[in-house]
Amino acid sequence: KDTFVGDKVLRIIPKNEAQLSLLKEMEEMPEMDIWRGVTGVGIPVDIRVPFHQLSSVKIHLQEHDIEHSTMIEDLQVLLDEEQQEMESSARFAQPRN
Amino acid sequence: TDSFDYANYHTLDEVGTQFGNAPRLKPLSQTQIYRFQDMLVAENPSLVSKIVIGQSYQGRALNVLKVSKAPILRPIVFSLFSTGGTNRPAIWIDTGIHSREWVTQASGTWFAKKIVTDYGRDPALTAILDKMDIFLEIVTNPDGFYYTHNSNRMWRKTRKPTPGSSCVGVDPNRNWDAGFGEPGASSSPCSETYRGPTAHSETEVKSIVDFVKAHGNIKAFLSIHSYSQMLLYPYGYTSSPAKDQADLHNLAKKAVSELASLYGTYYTYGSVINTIYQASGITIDWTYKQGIKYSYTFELRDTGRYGFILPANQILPTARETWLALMAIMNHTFQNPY
Repeated sequence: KDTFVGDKVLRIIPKNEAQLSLLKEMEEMPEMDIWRGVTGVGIPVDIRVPFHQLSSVKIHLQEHDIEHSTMIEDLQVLLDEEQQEMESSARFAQPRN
Repeated sequence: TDSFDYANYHTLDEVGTQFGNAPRLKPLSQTQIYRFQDMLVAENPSLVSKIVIGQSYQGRALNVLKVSKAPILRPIVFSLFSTGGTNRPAIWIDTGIHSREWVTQASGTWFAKKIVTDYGRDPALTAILDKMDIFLEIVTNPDGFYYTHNSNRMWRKTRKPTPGSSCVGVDPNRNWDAGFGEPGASSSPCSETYRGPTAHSETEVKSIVDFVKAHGNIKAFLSIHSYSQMLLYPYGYTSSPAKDQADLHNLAKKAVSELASLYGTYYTYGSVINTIYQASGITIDWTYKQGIKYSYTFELRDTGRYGFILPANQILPTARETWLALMAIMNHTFQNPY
């Protein structure tokens, strides 16, 4: 089972065409999971970044002055919550009379 | 189906929630969402029937619910040779071709119930169904859907191995014969947007292709994804405007306005290439090429910034607001025959 401990989802907002091009290059990097693709200047891009690539990606973004924020801090935490919610829902589901 | 919990996510197989390799299932095995579909058919025998348009790579049924007031024969096992004669004009809706988009399959389940509930009550839907059929494929990529529940929540592709590569699966929204292989898809099997070796190489895609061609009278094709809050029309592979661009654009504007009227959810709209990115081999470019004028793809809501793990409490609002946009497109299709 794949786990996503420490994986972050970054929301990146490109400010100009140069940053757009850089983000398009990032799309081609292995293990980058693009949740919301590169569209245009000022439009958010969401990328899931594996934990082991976080520092290099953040340095890359900072070096090019690309604005970004963390949309999901730790993906696995949310997935665990989702799993618990589903299990809880299944437990409480009553069979039809 | 009244007691089905529409406000929560459901697996394909509630029993099989152990992690591990997906078994090769027997065709037509009865699992959670499949069971819902059978129940809906059983409860509405004069309105809903189930068509099996094919099997996934791992042997799961590719079920399509047919909602029709025309006389039906049940059980119907679809074959290319069973659709003799002229079919009624129809609307196609598919949900969840990218398996990890769980809010999409959940919305599709709600749509199915909404259609049978509103028939005879909502004059607009009733008028549509008195003249047209609706086809609804709720789990368009069942192997991927199973895999998201059991092995990798973020999986979006099919599960067919690629010979000579350790990477598995094809992006089923890059596998259609419309600009196939052009920029906007990857030739690398390890990419999330791998287009596959040839157009229609994936049975999940080919089964729809065969069905659409054999039917021959589908007038609107709505392929539903999540999450970017967009309503998109052809083309994805070229920046040339579609012949019907003005009409498609005006209808998209109306549909997103209807959608926003419920909760204020903001959608952008336009052609795929201009609104999101260049994408080749996509579903709606192929359907448009087949002459289906009202070909649209939705990207459902992102409220809460959770992406593909949209909390379950977002399912019903998402489905309800999307339904308004679907009705706008279906009604326009009904009132503007071509």
